[in-house]
Amino acid sequence: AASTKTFNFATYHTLEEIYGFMDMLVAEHPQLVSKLQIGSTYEGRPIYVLKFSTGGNNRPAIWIDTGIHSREWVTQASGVWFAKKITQDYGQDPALTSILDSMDIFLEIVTNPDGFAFTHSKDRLWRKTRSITAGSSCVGVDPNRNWDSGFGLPGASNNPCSETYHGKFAHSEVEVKSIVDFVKNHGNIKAFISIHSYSQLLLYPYGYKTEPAPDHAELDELAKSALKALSSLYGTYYEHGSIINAIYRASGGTIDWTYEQGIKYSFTFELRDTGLYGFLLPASQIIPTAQETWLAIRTIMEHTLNHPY
Amino acid sequence: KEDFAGHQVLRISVANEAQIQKVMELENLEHLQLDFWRGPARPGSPIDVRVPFTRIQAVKVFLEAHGIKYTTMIKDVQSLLDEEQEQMFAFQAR
Repeated sequence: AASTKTFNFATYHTLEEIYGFMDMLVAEHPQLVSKLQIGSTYEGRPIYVLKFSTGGNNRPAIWIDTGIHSREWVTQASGVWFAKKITQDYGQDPALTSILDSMDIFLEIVTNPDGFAFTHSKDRLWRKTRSITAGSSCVGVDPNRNWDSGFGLPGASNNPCSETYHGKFAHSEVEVKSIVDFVKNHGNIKAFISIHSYSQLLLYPYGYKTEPAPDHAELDELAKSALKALSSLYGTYYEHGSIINAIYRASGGTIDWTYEQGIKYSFTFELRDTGLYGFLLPASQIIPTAQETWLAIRTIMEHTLNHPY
Repeated sequence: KEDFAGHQVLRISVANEAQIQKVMELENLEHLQLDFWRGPARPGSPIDVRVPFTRIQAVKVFLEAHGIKYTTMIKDVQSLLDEEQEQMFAFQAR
């Protein structure tokens, strides 16, 4: 594409095309968007985060990531659409404008670049990282079981051949460690939204224990209003709840770690669909999925802005 | 590139904990190479699993033998992937 205006958001793209899109977006909006490299993957690919900022220094921030499980293609595609939407709506949409006038937004579109490249080159249904585990012929660690929060407890596997293998130690995966270091160095992130697919769920901590999160009531209320906004567009039905109650026990998960870092508004989305296509959601559903999800994300961002802590 | 011709995705509906345990037994049989798209959670919550072509018969017999209901969510994974690739190439060509 010659510019983001001619970029086709209604089809899936390769890693190179998405990285090219990011560079175009930065070039088109240098006052608003910048690209940070927060690390390099196991196979040496750069890990990029887009920063949307209207100034200030180390402002309170909102983090959004997509694609941590590489086969969940509708999430990276939605991330691309979110990036363009932010540049289109700043100055137009009063809610987003007030958010960006006081806060920064960090968006990591391809959170597992090695896995994503592998889904295009060898195995479309690859989920994990591509790190080699000494002593095993199986490859990769589940990056959503590798965080230092209930790490290694029930809700993950210690078998390197399992899709939910937690890795040899917490933050063993550089794709995870890069985010950990970024979050710790930044120190002022107030909301953390990690986007997966599928099964249409909005989840909050905890996944590794049944004890409710101290902010459970507020998170549940916020999830409800976010989903009200989401379903207002196409009527898409989501369920919500804590990870362990809404689906199953999962240890070493992203948002359990971010919540335990003090980031109160920690959520995971599981986007479309509920089970006609699963991970193979037709590209025709990318834009509607991104549009409805954006309404929920914006609700969470507004709440974060209006409830400083 | 991995070929998924004939692979199916089954949607399993478990009625009770005993049936979940049975499905977990399947999950632990590595030679079946099952890929759980939605893992076993609780009675009433669907379990989606991709089954390689060569294992489909055995898995269906196992489920039926234990009275575990299932439907076929995706009849042939590769055909959906082919469509996806065609759509991507068509765009790139344009």
